Amino acid sequence: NPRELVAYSQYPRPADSPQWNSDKPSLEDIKVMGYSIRTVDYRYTVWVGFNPQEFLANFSDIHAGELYFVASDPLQDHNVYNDSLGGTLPQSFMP
Amino acid sequence: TDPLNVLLIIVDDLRPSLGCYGNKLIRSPNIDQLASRSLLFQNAFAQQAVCAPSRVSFLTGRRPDTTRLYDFNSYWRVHAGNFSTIPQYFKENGYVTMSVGKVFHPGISSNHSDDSPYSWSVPPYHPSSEKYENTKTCRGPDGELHANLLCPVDVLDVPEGTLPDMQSTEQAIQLLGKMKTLASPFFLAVGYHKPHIPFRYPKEFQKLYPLENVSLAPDPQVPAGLPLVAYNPWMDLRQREDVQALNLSVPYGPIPADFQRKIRQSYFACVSYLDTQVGRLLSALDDLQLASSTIVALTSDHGWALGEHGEWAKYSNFDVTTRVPLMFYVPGRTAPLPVEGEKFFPYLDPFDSVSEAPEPGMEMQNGPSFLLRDVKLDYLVKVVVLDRPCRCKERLELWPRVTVNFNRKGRNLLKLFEGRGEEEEPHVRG
Repeated sequence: NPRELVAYSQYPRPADSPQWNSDKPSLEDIKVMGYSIRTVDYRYTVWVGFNPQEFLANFSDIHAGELYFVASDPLQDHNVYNDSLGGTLPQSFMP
Repeated sequence: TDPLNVLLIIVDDLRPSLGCYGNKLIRSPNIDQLASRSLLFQNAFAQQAVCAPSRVSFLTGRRPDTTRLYDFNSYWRVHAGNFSTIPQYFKENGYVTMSVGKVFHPGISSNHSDDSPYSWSVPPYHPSSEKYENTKTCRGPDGELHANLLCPVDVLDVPEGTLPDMQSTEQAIQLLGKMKTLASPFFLAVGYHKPHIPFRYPKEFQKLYPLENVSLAPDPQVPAGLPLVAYNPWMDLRQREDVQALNLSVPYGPIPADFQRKIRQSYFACVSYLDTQVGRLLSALDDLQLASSTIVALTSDHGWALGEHGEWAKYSNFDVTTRVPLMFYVPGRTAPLPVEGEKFFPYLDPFDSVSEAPEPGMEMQNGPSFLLRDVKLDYLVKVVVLDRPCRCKERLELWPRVTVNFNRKGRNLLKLFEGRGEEEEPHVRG
């Protein structure tokens, strides 16, 4: 079952672009959370709105996305997330 | 039939740039030797690539969204839930639990006490020389002392004439000696500080990595298609005096190529220095004849970008910052039991002539290696206390996977350590 072969990670950000506290935002400053899933084939990340009072991520509020395929791009330098939005990628890769 | 002891080694900011993970440049003979007697996981990942959330996550077995710790400013027991920790679980099951060095991240996130007394039987130990880590102890070309990023030192020349990880090793060895005489099993967690910045290490280790042998990252540019939100500006690096002197532009840099090489050189030197400390610790375990009765686990809180994607820090979701080394030595399972009188973990000097890193004892390429690293640390509990009854309601909630294994008397996990296919027991993966 592929869903059992997934590793998750996440990282918070205070804003959509780099600023002085992007590395280590305090809880109250967190506005965006990047959630990643990894499989043997790819890493998929969505950066979504985050409410630090409620500790809630809003997956309808997507700020950005990343998608890298292990076989063709092991160093994760070629983000093909936008390609995936055009429906050119198999549906099975989508969340 | 006696309970096994546990030695958990936690390294700070160590990516799997090690001989046992196929890196030909790095001299890490002692960790490689441990790997050769261990189950080695090729694809283990941290939950969040920053110290406090990652450590609380893997020590409680819960995600940051559950511990509600994404920064450094809260203590999960009062902020999110009174979640037990792995050492606490051992303590409650009759183990003497001890913490040396940086196990929990210090400060509010561990209640200014390293979660003591919940997690630890005795007050955690911190090396006295820790306080000099960020002070001006690096001799610059001007002859003055600076708070630099690159900080190879003459150990005799630094305050107290020692470094934190050296002190932690000595303390851990002393504790092992004491535990040898006690009847109770022990859980000893040793947290090493390097290769975390600043790269403050005995200067002789620099010679292992001549600059002409040190390459740049294969992809030192910020990728064109990287969303702005995904990039981190590695502000902590910029605060060091020698980096400030480079007058880098914020937030993207870049760092001049020759300085990039020096950063990588010092990171690698710190890894080899760290390896010698692990080697001394494991050699002592051997000398005390504890190698046949002690599980050894080694991992890191997260990785570190060495210039990949134009980044020089953790603080991201890239694989280079989230992937961690992870290995378990289980006596008699991942390697044959040591023969009496034979050195099982002899100290190996990284300055000795280079040889190929030995093959891992057992290796997990796919399958469960893509599960969260936290699950792997549950293995410790599964292997060691698997026959103990689970009576506590809170514990049932905390360790659902363990509860399953209590009922099954851990046979699934033991199969894994015995090298039998876990596909026979697919529920193990869940």
